Amino acid sequence: KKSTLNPNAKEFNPSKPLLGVGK
Amino acid sequence: QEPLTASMLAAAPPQEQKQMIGERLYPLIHAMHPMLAGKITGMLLEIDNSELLLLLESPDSLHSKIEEAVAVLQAHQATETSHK
Repeated sequence: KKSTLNPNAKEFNPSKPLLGVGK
Repeated sequence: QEPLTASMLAAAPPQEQKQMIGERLYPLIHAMHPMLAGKITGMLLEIDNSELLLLLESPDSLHSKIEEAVAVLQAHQATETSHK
């Protein structure tokens, strides 16, 4: 079956930085 | 972070509803695919909110949906590359 997901969807930008990332 | 409920969502304007769901989805997706997290989250946010709430409650369903998004994205990128 064909996926309904759209590869051209707009990227989501989180408003808050992730906790615990980059350490 | 408190869990997202349908009633919390219903109280927010539509655009904010997607942002609220995205804020929950993004860290989960980032844990699996750090490089593609923003894109995958954006793709999944096009799904109906009611289904997105179910995905947030079901890690197995979420994981398979994330893998589906990655497969769609990779197939799309392969097509793009072959056209250049």
